[in-house]
Amino acid sequence: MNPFRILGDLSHLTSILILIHNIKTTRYIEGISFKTQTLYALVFITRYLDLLTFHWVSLYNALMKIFFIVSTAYIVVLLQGSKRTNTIAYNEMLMHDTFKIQHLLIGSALMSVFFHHKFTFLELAWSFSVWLESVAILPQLYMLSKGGKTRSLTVHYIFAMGLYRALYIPNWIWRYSTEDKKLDKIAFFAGLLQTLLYSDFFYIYYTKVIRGKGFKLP
Amino acid sequence: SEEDILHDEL
Repeated sequence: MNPFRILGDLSHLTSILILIHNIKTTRYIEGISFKTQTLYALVFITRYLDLLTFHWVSLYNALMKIFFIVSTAYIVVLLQGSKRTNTIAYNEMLMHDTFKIQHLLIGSALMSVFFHHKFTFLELAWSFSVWLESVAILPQLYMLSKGGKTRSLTVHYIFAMGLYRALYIPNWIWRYSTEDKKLDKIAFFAGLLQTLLYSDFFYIYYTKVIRGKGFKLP
Repeated sequence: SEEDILHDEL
């Protein structure tokens, strides 16, 4: 593994830990898109079905996969749990979470039918998850562009998520040049799309929150 | 038989 890949994985892991820490320590969940977090849980469950075959790439790979499934599922459970403990915040969160995710699910399913490595259940599920991950941030982006309520989404979470996507690009360039010109085209193009969406996410965050903050301060 | 595809990235 090259340094970009390791740092990319670690920043992804960090972003999830930051989000969990935020949800647990602050009462503000309004800025979080429940739909985006649910889509991420679906992404990891459908991508890592290969865990069940026990043809594991490495211990590192298997442990990271288990971490991503468990931690994203935990985020969904935490958000869902706030329905009882913090009803007002929960309703606020859902009220602004109005992006239609059916389109993302259908689009990703179609992309996986057109672009896959093999026409098998595991490979179709893998491709579906890669395409879904590339667009799963859209409900969050949409929510942010409409309301700009981002108290619990800290700069650190977005920075870590953006860093993870950005680092995967030099990782692919590194791998392409060192590993016999091999490149996973599906992961590469879906990854590029995702990185573009993240740069938009950061731009909106910057204009709405960082610059907007100056106006709101008493 | 074809080899299984190894998705080594996360």
